[in-house]
Amino acid sequence: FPAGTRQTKEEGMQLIQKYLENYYGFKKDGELLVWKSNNAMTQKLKEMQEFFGLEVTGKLDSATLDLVQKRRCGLPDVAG
Amino acid sequence: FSTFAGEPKWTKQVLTYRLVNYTPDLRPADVNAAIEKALSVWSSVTPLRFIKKDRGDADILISFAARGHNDFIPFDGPGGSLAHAYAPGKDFGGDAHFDEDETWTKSTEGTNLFYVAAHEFGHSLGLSHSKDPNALMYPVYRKYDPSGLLLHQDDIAGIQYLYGPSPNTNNDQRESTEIKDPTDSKNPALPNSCSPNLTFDAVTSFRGEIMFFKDKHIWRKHPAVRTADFELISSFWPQLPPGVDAAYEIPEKDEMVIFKGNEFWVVRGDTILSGYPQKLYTLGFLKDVTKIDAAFHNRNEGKTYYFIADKFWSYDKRSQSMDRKPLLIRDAFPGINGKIDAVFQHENFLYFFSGRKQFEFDLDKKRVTRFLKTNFWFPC
Repeated sequence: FPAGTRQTKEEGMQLIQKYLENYYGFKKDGELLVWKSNNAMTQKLKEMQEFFGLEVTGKLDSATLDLVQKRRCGLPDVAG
Repeated sequence: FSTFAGEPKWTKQVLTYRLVNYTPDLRPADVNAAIEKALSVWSSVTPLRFIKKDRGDADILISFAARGHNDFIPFDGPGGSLAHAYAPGKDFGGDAHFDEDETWTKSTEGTNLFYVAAHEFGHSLGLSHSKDPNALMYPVYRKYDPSGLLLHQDDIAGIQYLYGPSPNTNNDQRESTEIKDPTDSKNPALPNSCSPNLTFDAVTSFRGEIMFFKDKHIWRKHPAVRTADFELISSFWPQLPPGVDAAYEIPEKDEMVIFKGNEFWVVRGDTILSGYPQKLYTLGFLKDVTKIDAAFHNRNEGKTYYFIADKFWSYDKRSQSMDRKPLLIRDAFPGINGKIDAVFQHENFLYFFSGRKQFEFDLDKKRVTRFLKTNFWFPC
């Protein structure tokens, strides 16, 4: 990928990881942050997309990226 | 809507709250009003009532802080997480923290404190986040629309699932100002703020609110908030006797003076200053004056007026002298005849209460400008 796009992609990855850690109880367990259809990150991302009524793709699409940048309450969306 | 795991909720209906500190983004009075209004959003649809404390512990401690702030969830600078609150319980339970790195406002710009506080107090009372994008308990901040209804049906269903509806049966979300005082079952009836026969013992301004004293209770009303809170006098000042005669505020000293019989007390917030009660004559009255009916302090004039039967005395702060003899009320306040029960000043008007009548008196025009019902200030 051209560097610019890759960098944006990494920033998006960090944003979504932080969001899922803060509000969906995601715990990075050391595994590399790569998209595998069944890994914990993807599951949490689907949970978040379902909560907000987004299309449940498990992928970091623009609607999801847009939402994680909005101001919000600091409390998690899932019990915990 | 959703609740927290285990459905924690408060087991009592009267909750206390205290502002531990203030944001520099707004005047303290605006912060107080926003917080009070945010709590009244929830008390208007449930039996819950909220009492503001100025010191000591409280069920809901409210604070502003940036980044790490002695709990396990540090804030994240401007944007992102705006605030958080804890489910009902002891210690942290119920507390609400606001991120000082936000710009707190009372408008639609920046981050509206009232709107965020109303959301956070939903957590303090036991609600978690809602998936309904129109609900107050939806986690994402939306531009505050002052013209819109804040509570959505989803929020009301959630909070009433935990606490039941407001005791006001016609449930038009109007605040019922009755607190069923558990320690007072022998009291035949609580005063009703909407009774046409409503009379008051005393009325005064108090830190931006108006306090209406009646027997053992007070109504607290912020001019900017539609609802009134109804509390026991003893919940603020346990040593004060019920059925006071008069009260007035000295805003420049942040003091309130309360009279009963030939004694008076001076309070600051919920604290009675030491050395009180004192006897009336220490104010400069003749010893045969055994009680006063009403009083107010005119901050602009620096004068305090004391009303007894159809006459009044005035004390001039500058010359530090009390009138040598009383004057007729109707001479200085044309249209106000005979004994009054209570009086207070709001902006440039005086409001005199006599039985079931209230007279608005314009201090500039020196005349009565409106005849009002005594419950004019309540959402009846």
